Amino acid sequence: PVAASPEQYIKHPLQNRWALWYFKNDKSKSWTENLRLISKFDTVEDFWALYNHIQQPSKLGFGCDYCLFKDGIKPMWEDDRNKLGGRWLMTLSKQQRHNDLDRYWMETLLCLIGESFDEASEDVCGAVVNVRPKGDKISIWTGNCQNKDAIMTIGQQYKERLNLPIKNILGYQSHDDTSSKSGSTTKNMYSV
Amino acid sequence: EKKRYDREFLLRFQFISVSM
Repeated sequence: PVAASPEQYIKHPLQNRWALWYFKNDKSKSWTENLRLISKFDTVEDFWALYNHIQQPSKLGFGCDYCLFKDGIKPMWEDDRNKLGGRWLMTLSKQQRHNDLDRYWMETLLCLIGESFDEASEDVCGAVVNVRPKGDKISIWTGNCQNKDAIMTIGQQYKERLNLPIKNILGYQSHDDTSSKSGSTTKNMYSV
Repeated sequence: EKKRYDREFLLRFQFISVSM
């Protein structure tokens, strides 16, 4: 019998183990009760098994989120590995829900699990998609808002990867600013 | 060394069912 080469039967390991979370906006429950872990994975094959199995963001109800975070990091500002960090935030128009939301989210997931930001991938904590009536949002969270080089690498490569028009500016906000903002807008520490 | 995968490589596995 011809022995199968490992390539044929060994799953492809990812650099990190990841956890996918789902947030459903149930007003009768507390915020943390509404946040549920769906599943964890650490191979390419297991990622696809999960991804192919769940709803696309455009099919979720308003107020729902998906969060993909490195295992051990909770998808909230307060987590020790998030609290000193921030996020690249992309806000989408209402029309983009049908044309762009799902493919941007998939591309974001592939960037994370594929470690697509070279050395800067170390700084990535996770990514969140928020489905909202006024416009959906996708963000990539990093762990230290002072690591400008890594943050700029991530922002520039992410913008290129989604081939966003140059005039579409992405802003990076620290979680500290976002959580303590007085007005409706949070100032950007960086932008690309 | 780091396990990095580009999108083309990852996409090849989306619909390959793992026959374990």
